[in-house]
Amino acid sequence: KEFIIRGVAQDNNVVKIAVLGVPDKPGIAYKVFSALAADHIAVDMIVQSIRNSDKKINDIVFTIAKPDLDQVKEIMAKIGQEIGVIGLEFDEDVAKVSAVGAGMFGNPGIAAEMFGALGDAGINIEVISTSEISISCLVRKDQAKDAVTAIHNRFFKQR
Amino acid sequence: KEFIIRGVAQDNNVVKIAVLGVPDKPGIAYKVFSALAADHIAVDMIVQSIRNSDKKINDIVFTIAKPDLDQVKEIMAKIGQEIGVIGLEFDEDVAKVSAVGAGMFGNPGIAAEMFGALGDAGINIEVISTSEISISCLVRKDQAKDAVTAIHNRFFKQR
Ligand SMILES: C[C@@H](O)[C@H](N)C(=O)O
Ligand SMILES: C[C@@H](O)[C@H](N)C(=O)O
Repeated sequence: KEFIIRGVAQDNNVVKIAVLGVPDKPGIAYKVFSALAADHIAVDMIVQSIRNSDKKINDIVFTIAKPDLDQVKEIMAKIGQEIGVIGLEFDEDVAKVSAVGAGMFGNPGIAAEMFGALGDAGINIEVISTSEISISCLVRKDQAKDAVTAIHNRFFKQR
Repeated sequence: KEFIIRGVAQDNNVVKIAVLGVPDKPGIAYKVFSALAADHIAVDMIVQSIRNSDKKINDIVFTIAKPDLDQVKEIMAKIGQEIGVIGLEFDEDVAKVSAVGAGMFGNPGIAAEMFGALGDAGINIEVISTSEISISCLVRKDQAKDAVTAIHNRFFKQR
């Protein structure tokens, strides 16, 4: 098994923001992120999946750095009013763990191994986002260190 | 406005698979992707957000290449039985459009502009996934060409 991951990264300085039940129509994602851009708020992950039940609304999840939380709460309260949302969630108890490497593209074995490492360690994966060069998961903050160790051992130590 | 995107990519050869209502507990994502890896199915995007209603279940969305669809349907029917899912959705009518560049990391202005270009063109964003070097959206396949043009004009032509 030739693994192409270069390393495992961890970021404890993240806050997960969930904008729940936004209208699923053109221009809504723009309203959310242009409001953040206007106040120069750095955004890391942006994740939007499908909504199983009501197809007319959707949830947008994104992460910011902890120091920006108070400002983002104000921005989202205003935007929430403007676009109409079911709710807003702010979760500081998360951390991002990522497997990074070249050409992860398309190799489900990499994702499976990472998810398997977390599963075997009893760590629940809350959010997943992938790209050509990385796979990122949000987990509970108090499990981040175990998560990094589990992923690292799965890809590096035991081969 | 200094934009750092290098280009806009489009992929019409994708199928969006949604595994709806899986148990939200450790090891489940591993079961799904190890089954795909065992059959050498290339997976592109993997997106899992939060589930607004029932917190004990979640939806996992991923994309594959069209030629693998029949095989993936078989794999997912088996896995669906094994882990217990509410439903499976296979959608061939999607395309992926991505803005790629260096150091997109943290600049919400890039994401906002891309989402704004799609919004102004009346194109609904169905799925979003971001990384340090790219922002990807799934849109209706018949809007993919307009989506690429709208994003391209927003970042390149009019400055
Ligand atoms: C929910 C949000 O992404 C919406 N679909 C949009 O296109 O902006
Ligand atoms: C839903 C799935 O991602 C689950 N939470 C897991 O950890 O595997």
